[in-house]
Amino acid sequence: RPEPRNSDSFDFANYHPINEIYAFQDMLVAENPNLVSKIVIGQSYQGRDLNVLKFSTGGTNRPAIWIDTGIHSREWVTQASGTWFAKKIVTEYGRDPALTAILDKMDIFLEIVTNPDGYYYTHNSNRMWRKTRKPNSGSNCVGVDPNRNWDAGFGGPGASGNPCSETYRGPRAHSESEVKSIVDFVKSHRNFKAFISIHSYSQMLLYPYGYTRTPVKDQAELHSLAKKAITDLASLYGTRYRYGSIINTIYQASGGTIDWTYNQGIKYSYTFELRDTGRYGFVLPANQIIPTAKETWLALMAIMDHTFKNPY
Amino acid sequence: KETFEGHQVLRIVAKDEGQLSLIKALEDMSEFELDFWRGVTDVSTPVDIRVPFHSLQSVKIHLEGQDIEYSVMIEDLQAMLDKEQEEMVSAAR
Repeated sequence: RPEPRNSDSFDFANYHPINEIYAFQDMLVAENPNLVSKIVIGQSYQGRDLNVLKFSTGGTNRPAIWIDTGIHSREWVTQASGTWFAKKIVTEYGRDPALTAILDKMDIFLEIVTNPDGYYYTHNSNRMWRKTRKPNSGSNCVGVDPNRNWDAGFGGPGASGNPCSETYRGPRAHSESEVKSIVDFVKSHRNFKAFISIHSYSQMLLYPYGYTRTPVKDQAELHSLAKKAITDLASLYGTRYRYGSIINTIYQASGGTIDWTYNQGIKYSYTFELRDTGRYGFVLPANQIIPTAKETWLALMAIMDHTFKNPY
Repeated sequence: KETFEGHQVLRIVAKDEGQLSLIKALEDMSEFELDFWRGVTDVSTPVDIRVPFHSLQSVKIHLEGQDIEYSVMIEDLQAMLDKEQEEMVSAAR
């Protein structure tokens, strides 16, 4: 594939292997040294860098918003949307008054390939791979579900103890370096105000909890913000989303990302499940990448704007 | 490289809670090697399951035997993946 000369000529309307996404990240940093930097928060099991793009206009340890995509590697539309979000932030800063106001006071951190070993594996060995790629001692089956490995209700119902299961929780909480690296980064930063983890598919916007029926103390606010976000999302193409707490809207899931982040005090913790509801599942055609990213961006802006205007 | 010739993705819709439990019970039938793309949530939400070719007939008989409605969301997964791959290659060119 001819190397794009700059991030403007990157082909956002197609899926890309990991090396091309990593090259795009470096290009974006090189082109925008006063806005974008790359932080390597750790390595995956197989030694790939865990890259986080930091969008900042200055200050020190400003209140921050986290967005991650691709924690389940086969959910390709999420990594592709994350790449588009990165470019959108750079393009809109200084143009979009809402985003400019946010970035003048807050930082945005974006991890596009949150499960790089799994993502590489989907391109080269098994397109349907979801988990990490760390072998499990005592089993022929490989990998842990990185969205069941967090220290939030870990080990409870809603995850499997069987290494061969797609929802295998792992031998202990934070056993996966892909998870532990985010945990350590969030704990050391100590000033995240929103945490958005993006999955596909089934078109839902979810907030904690997944491991317990106990409502979060901020349920009313998170519910009304979710409603606003999915209304903005639907305004573009009419894509319909359901919303609510994880346990009430889909099923019980223990060890989940946003349950942990919420319990760390990050109030605006959400999980997206992007397109599709229709015919494609995880094999969403590339021609739906940009429409999906554009509509999701409207929901992200609703959440980021609310976070900015409601400091805590 | 793992390929998926003949794998189908079935979209299963439970009529009631009883059928939902029967669908959930499929999760424990490891011999079918099912891959739940969309897990069991509630009666109003369809369940999508990737079924390997070798299990297709057994699974369909199992569902029909319990009067559980399903449709074929993806006829041949590998054909879709081949198309996705072609698109990536042609975009690269």
